[in-house]
Amino acid sequence: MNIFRLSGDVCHLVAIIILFLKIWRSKSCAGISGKSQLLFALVFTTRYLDLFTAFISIYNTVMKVVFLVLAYATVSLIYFRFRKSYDSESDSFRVEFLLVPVAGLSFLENYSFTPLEILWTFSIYLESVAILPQLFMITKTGEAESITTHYLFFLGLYRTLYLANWVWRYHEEGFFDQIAVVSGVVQTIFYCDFFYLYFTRVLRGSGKMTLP
Amino acid sequence: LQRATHKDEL
Repeated sequence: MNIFRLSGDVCHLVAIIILFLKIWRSKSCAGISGKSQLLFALVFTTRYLDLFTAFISIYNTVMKVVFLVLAYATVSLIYFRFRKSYDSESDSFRVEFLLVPVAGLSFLENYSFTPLEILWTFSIYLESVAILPQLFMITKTGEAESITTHYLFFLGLYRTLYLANWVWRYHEEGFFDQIAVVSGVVQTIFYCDFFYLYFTRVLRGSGKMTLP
Repeated sequence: LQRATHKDEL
């Protein structure tokens, strides 16, 4: 464990909590892509199947459980409890265009052709594109509440910190996970445009982020 | 592809 990975995990947890509390307290999921949240729940489900078979550490187990619980709780808020406020009209990204290529690639490029390994690879590839429905929805509506942009900021920051973690681990331990690193770079690239808008719009105190 | 040694990352 290193400071980059730990702060990355904390940012990830903060992002998920920000989103959950925003929906819970405002009793509305307006402007939130349910599809992205479904994809994240799928990412955690396919990645943490070793929750009961491989014990790494208390921290590892606790964080996996917390991520799974919060992911499914957020999905249930969007699709059940506050479904009247769910804007399915704007959440129109065709997720099959993500799932099919990601599934295909996880069968082609993986470390070993076993169910657990292919599902883990699927979750890594899927996570790098899971935010696209949300980013697409923001471009479609042309705006995002500032709390939603803070959610996206921490979510983008977490994988950026993981990139630093991988540089550190390669330097310190010679550890290099090619699939995770390549996907992490792709994932972070998708946030670049958002990061630019975030720093130039939201942090300048203009509150809401309105796209040009 | 070379197998990642261990899956200790979230």
